[in-house]
Amino acid sequence: LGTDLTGLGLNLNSQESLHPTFAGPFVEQPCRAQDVEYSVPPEYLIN
Amino acid sequence: PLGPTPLQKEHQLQFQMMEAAYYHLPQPIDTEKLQTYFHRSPVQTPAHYPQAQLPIYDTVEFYQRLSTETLFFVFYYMEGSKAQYLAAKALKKQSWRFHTKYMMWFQRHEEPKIINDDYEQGTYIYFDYEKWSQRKKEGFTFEYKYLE
Amino acid sequence: TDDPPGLQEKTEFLLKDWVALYTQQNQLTTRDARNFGAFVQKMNTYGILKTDDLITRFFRQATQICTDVVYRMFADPSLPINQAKNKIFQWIDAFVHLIAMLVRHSGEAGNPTTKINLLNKVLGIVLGTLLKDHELRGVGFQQVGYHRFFMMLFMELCSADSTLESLMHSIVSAFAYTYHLLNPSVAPGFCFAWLELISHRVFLGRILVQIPGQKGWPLYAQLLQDLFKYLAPFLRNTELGKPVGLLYKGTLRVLLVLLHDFPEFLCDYHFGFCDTIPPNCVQMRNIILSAFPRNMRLPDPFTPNLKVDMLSDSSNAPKVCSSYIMNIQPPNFKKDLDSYLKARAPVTFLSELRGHLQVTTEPGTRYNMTLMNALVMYVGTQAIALIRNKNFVPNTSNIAHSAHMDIFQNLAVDLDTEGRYLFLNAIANQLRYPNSHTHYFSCAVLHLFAEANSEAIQEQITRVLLERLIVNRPHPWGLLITFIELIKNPIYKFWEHDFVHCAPEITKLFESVARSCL
Repeated sequence: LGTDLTGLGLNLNSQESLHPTFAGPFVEQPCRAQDVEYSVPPEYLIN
Repeated sequence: PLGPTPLQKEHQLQFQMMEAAYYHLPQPIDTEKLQTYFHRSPVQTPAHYPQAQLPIYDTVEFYQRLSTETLFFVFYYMEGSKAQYLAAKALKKQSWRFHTKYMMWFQRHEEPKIINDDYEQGTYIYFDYEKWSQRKKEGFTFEYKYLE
Repeated sequence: TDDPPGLQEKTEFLLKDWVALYTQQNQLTTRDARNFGAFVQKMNTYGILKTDDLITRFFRQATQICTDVVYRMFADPSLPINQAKNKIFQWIDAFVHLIAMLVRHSGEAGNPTTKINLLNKVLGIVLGTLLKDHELRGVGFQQVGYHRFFMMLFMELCSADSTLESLMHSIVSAFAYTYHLLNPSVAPGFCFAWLELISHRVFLGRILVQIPGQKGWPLYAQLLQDLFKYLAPFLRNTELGKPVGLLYKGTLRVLLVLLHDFPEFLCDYHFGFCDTIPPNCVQMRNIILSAFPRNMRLPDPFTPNLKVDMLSDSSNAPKVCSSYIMNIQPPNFKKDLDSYLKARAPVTFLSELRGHLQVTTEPGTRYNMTLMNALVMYVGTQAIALIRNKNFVPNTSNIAHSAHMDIFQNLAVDLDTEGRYLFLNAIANQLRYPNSHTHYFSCAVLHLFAEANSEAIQEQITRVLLERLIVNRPHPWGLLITFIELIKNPIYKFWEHDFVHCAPEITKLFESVARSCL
């Protein structure tokens, strides 16, 4: 009977595209903002 | 009516390799830039804690609701990520300005005493990330060429 | 074996030097360019850059050194896993950065060929090292180093850089081709990392969105095909076991992202995917068949008196980006088929049809499913063209009494249960969003039901449709409207058949479906 695909951690009703925050095939929830690489100005890389 | 088909020899070999790989699964940390803080290895929190992200969590509007301290925390501890980018935008909306030479955030404390095309001089508040506190700086010359 | 004497020591020395440089600079761009320039000088001094062959040997040695670091770190029981990984990643990230800088700065500014050749060379070397490592170490193989290498190199070559941006198509193609050569059937010990690599959010964005003109789509379709081919034998034996279960669940997640963000991609390549997905993977196949173009509004299938042939979309042929006609083999069979479609001759064609489709006597693998799918698709599309040429819209009457329907009826009657199951599946795989194929094949399967000369055929048609409906969502629109028509339209006398009342729960099931329809 397959599985309930709404339980795989993807917000299938989202108006936004899912792939930019897709955390991967083995992860239950989308990427958080701190997980997504972003090309910030080099001065921000302080550490 | 097709029913199961016995795995051929090559599939059994494939299964063994896959099963071995199952015990060294890729982890989120494996594909994340080496960084000193906050690897993406989510910790299992008690189920009664909100597990799903807030719907608008990655928008500037959401970050504008955060306290200044929180924005600085996100900015300095989640570098190179979208969160840092959003925190920077929210700070600017709270009239903080990033100094690209000192790599610190400044905010005017009062009307500057001197102001011209190249710089303004006056009393500022700045965020000292080493002492992790906001401090006042009298007579500081803020040169626009260092404004990000 | 035939590396020049001293090359390994030189490589080790240079790589250690670069790792030290990279780790302390920690990517501060200011020092980065200067460090790189100085390091290239040093490589030159050591003669590494003298010939193409030496550069290749250097990269192979360096890859081997990084691989050795992985196994050395993992072999140290005193080292916690994350510290071992940090050490490994320092080496690999540095090696990746060196490669990215060499790709970025090699060749003249306007000449991308040198850069892409260098990238392909390095990808090929790492691929070769991985496959050799995979073969030599067997179940001791560790994917983590290679996974890191491919991911970080791709991310670095995708980071904001105007030079590389213009080469994006070639860069993405190079990685897609490498992943194809590295697919799970070739390197099953790398399968989990592989699925992560091909479904990474940046890779998806690049290959499906940012390469203009959908030129990345065929590359990505090939990678999905590789994945289905690998999974097929395991999924066919439904008890999955944890590793296959995890890979299967990961595949569902990727397909759901594609269904949500790139439905047109699934629409265009559905045929090839259905050729590879085992017929018992009903829900996974339904995800693909449920895709419809985002600009299309689907009429509610439960609309009373919905006239499918009146829908404007029902006259548009869907894009089918699979060369299925090539699968109609051997050539003289295709010639006889065309001749029969044209002139209903040779008359022996129908009686020989089953012989062409049956490949073994082994139950469960008796028939060539690829040929079956191609045959049904080809005959159907030829029928649609013929009817359209007469300026008709296909419907359950004008599709009858034709060479095309002769073939379908012959298959329905002449095949055994297994063969007929594959035949009916080939038809049901075309019941998708409103288009001319959905409409024709919907009429065809209903016509086969109405004209069946045995209840067994009607029962099997019902089973094939029902097994696609009783699985969890999503359900293709074309499947819903076909089943609703079957149970609603009195000419099919659906409710009079014994098999509809063969068990109380079946009767209840049909009645619940009927209630939701009517």
